[in-house]
Amino acid sequence: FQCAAIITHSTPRRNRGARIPHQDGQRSSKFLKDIFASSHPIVGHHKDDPKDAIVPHEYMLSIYRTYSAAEKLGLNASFFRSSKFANTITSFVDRGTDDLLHSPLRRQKYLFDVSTLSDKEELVGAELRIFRRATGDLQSSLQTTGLYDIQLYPCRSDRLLDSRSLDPLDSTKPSWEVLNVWDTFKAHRHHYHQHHHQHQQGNLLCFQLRVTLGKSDIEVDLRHLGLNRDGRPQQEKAILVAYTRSKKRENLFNEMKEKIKSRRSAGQKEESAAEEEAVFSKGAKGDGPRRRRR
Amino acid sequence: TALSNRHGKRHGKKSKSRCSKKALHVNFKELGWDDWIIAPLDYEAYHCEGVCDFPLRSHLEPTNHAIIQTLMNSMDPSSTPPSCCVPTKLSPISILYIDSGNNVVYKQYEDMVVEQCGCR
Repeated sequence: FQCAAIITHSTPRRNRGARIPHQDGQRSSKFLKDIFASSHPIVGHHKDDPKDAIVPHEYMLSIYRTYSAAEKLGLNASFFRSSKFANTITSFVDRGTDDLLHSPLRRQKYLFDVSTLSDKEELVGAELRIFRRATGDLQSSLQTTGLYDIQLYPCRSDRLLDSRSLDPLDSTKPSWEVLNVWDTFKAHRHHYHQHHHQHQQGNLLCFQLRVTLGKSDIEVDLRHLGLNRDGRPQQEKAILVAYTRSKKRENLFNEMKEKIKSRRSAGQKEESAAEEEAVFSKGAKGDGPRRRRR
Repeated sequence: TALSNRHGKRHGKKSKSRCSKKALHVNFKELGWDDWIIAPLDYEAYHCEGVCDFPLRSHLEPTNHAIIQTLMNSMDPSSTPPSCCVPTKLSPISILYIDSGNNVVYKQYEDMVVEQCGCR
């Protein structure tokens, strides 16, 4: 056995560096402080346009904290059952909005562009995580008999992917609903890679959510369960999480090349050429532009 | 036999230190990678430095080939260079980064930190 400190994200930011006693008295504040200090919650990535700042989801930050703390203890995070033995975990944040024309809100669509997922990596797990906000509707939940049934379907079929029961009394408390979408994601990837030349609008994965009263077909207004998406901060948005495992040793420079390619295709040729110049000239002692490019 | 006196000094020249693990602090910000790496922005990678001279210490876990090469080098330095001081054990680190689709990704990168050096 080895002792490990797993930090719940509810720990107030003020005393994140607080000393966490261990059975063997080892003080963990030093290395935990390093981890917290190094994980910057908000990263301005498009320097010229701060509104495009990418805010990592709290779920991903807690994965990073937990697995890097484990590494500092000499534990290999990809052996964890919770990580499904994956060494890469990709999060796709929901950017959709509800169709408020239809009131009440019976169904929601969740659409994700998963084209950046490498096809060389094996998909070992996938889940859709949806945050159910607290609703003050205690009255109606007391009157509701039986359980709610949260159901998830692909957008273009009635085949149930996964479902969760929810006690009306619990429906007033906020919580994350985690729905397993591994099978459909695997089937989608297989189908996409065989026919991707036909897919004009890119590699999109679409889910549809509804909630019924027990096993009946009576659909509940999703707003009564705090599932409406309007006004959600970044940390409460739904995320699709894909767990993948790369077969051969992962080359750090893949991400570098991806980054440069994506910037070039976004039409920022001059800037990226200048950036590429700066990056490569740091390493190589080239005597001319051609050598530096090599 | 290699011509060196008891303190490892050869003809008055201070002898280089033996193959061992040395500090190497990597700063992704200085590498210009902080536009895609969220965390960590720096880490201790270490590196291996020093000579692999005769006789090789056991903690350097030499391969048989390295033992033979070191022996040949000590007998006739012009015949072959000494074996190399390289990492023999490495460990991974976790990196949280932004991919080309602006998605946040956690990845465990193998072989990022030197745990042990040796002669090979």
